[in-house]
Amino acid sequence: RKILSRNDRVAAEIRELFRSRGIAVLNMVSSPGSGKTSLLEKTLGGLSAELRIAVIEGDIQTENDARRIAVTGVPVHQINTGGACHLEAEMIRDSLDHFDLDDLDLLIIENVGNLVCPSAFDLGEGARIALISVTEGDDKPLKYPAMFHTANVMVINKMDLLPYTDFSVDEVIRNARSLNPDARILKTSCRTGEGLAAWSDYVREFVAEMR
Amino acid sequence: RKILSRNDRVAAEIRELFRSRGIAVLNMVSSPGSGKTSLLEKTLGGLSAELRIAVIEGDIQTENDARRIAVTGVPVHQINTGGACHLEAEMIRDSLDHFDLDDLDLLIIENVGNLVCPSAFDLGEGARIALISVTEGDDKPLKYPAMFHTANVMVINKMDLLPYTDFSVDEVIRNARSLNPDARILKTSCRTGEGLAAWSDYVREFVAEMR
Ligand SMILES: Nc1nc2c(ncn2[C@@H]2O[C@H](COP(=O)(O)OP(=O)(O)OP(=O)(O)O)[C@@H](O)[C@H]2O)c(=O)[nH]1
Ligand SMILES: Nc1nc2c(ncn2[C@@H]2O[C@H](COP(=O)(O)OP(=O)(O)OP(=O)(O)O)[C@@H](O)[C@H]2O)c(=O)[nH]1
Ligand SMILES: [Mg+2]
Ligand SMILES: [Mg+2]
Repeated sequence: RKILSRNDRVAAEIRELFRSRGIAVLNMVSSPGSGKTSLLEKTLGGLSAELRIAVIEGDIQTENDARRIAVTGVPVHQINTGGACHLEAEMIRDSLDHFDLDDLDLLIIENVGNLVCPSAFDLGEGARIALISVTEGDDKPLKYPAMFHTANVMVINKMDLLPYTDFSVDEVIRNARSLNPDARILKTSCRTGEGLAAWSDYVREFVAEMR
Repeated sequence: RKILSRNDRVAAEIRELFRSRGIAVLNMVSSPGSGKTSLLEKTLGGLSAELRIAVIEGDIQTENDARRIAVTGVPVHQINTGGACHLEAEMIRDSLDHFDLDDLDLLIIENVGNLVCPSAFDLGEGARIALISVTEGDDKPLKYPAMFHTANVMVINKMDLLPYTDFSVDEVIRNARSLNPDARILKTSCRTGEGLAAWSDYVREFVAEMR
């Protein structure tokens, strides 16, 4: 039996808290600039008409992403790690008092942009969403395996840029499936709107499941 | 006085070794997929006609990048970290016996794709090259400051995709300059060839300086 790390213990604590309050939690991870904040900017408006949502933003520095989310009207809290390359469960626990947990269906955590370290830190989430943009290359699942192995959903974003790259959607799916045959795969563009409805459907489904 | 970390001690050792042999060393860093390997693929052919070059590739897994570099004919060694999100000086020292240091003008190290952790690990390099691609967003220097603060050169790559993004070249330069007023800034496209001659000129200049 693995001795639970400190992070795992705290993650288990807050996962139980979320379960007891019926709150669904997503942890969004990717390389820097894959489009995590953009995906939320485009879809939180519609989703928050039906669901009570809050967002925790994780970055090394700046409030940039929280300001972008605030424009959607959804409550948001920014964590600045000051240097740490990933969020930890303790940071999530300590930021929960910024929200009214009795008035929440869904908490979305946007992690620090990093395809490596965040994969090792459980944040108490119910599902992990890994974004990859078509401009990064279709070899990334093989080169950064832990992140794709631990993801429940892979979102292939920036599909509008596909004609200008040598990215193969089939190849990236093959690579991801070799690590994680069960991951759901979505294709989106925050520019053209492609796939955003399917993403929103997934989020609604996920919240309904976690109730 | 800062007590030199173990990594800094090893970095100082190999920097002295490189200096005594007259070998220039570059450390290339970026997010995953910004185009480090592509930039080398496009320019090593021309540069290796005049300079004796070797490449160390750093990745978590796969030999993909080393295979791409091998096609240029330049000697290359792949380090697989097996999980570590950055290269360390010890890994560089231990891979030097793959090369004939008496027959080398330039060693190029391509680090693990990660905008955070590699900034804290000196590899004995003479200059650090940070790539950012126009598809990642112009806010990255502010959100991942340590990497841009410690870079000698910032290469803005994928300029061919600029018309399809909301990236501002002026903004990213302003952001980078706020952290590092002295960094040299180059703009490239590995697709159209824009800026590749200026990059090659920089590399030749760097090698001449380090002699
Ligand atoms: N063409 C295109 N650009 C996109 C798309 N999605 C996001 N972008 C652009 O990609 C850049 C980065 O987007 P962000 O939403 O800031 O990415 P992020 O993953 O939140 O970045 P970090 O939080 O810094 O890791 C911005 O310039 C966006 O406008 C898309 O679908 N198509
Ligand atoms: N349109 C366009 N695509 C580019 C350019 N440079 C690289 N790419 C593409 O970007 C993707 C990633 O390029 P790589 O060279 O593998 O990037 P990298 O920084 O070496 O990636 P890692 O080693 O995994 O961190 C590939 O699909 C390349 O074809 C460019 O200037 N323009
Ligand atoms: Mg963001
Ligand atoms: Mg590479």
